[in-house]
Amino acid sequence: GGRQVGMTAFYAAT
Amino acid sequence: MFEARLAQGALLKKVVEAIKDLIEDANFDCNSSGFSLQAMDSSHVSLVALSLRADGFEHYRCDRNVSMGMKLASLSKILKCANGDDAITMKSEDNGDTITFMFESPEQERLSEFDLKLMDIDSEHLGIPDNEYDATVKLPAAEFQRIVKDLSTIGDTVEISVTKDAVKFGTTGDIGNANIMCRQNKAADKPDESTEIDINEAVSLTFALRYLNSFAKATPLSTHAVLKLSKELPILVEYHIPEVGRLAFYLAPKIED
Repeated sequence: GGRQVGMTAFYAAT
Repeated sequence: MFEARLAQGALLKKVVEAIKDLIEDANFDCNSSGFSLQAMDSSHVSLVALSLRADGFEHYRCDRNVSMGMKLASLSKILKCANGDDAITMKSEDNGDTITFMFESPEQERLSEFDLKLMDIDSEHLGIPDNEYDATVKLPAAEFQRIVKDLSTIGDTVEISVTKDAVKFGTTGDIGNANIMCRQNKAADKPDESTEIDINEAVSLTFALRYLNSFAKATPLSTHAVLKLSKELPILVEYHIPEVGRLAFYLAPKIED
């Protein structure tokens, strides 16, 4: 079912 | 000081029940516009964003911005001591190390107070832009809960595909595979049962069912769940809390290598 990526791969910390 | 009274205390109980298994502890941020939280699960695969507007409370006062760290399991223990029809007031002094929860029964014949110790929590806050999504699906919250529960009995992941007039949920597992399709249905006489699809571009993404099942614990908060999908972006699963705010969940997709 593919590789799980994390949220931080999409959005930067503020 | 911070003080906020929610006449429908049950809302707060439902919010905490919906997120306590996903996140262990979190900072609740209070400012003059409202009460909010953003937190990721321990593996940083999903994110919870809660926002309760100041005008959704019966009374709301926040003299300066505060961030109150709480352990969700402890908060849940305390809120379980409130009855479903109690009003709940939260209070905390500036620089205080506790938050007080006051529960009032409708006739005010029973008043209880519970103090919860606040904690210092290091949390990473992500900036999530207010994107336009390729596809938006609004479906009954109970229907979404049932779909992800049923598919979990077959597989671990779900492929969600949205086209102009239908959304398809598919999974594959050791015993076989399963597909559930929901067609657009804007029944004006039964608005609570409507399924609405708004699409700019057809989209298909794969997600871990475990997290979607966890998000579906927010079902008691809203008649509908709203799914927002864009190619190669996390899915947004939103539960609108009428007149008060929203509870939203983001989940990173599974990517084919």
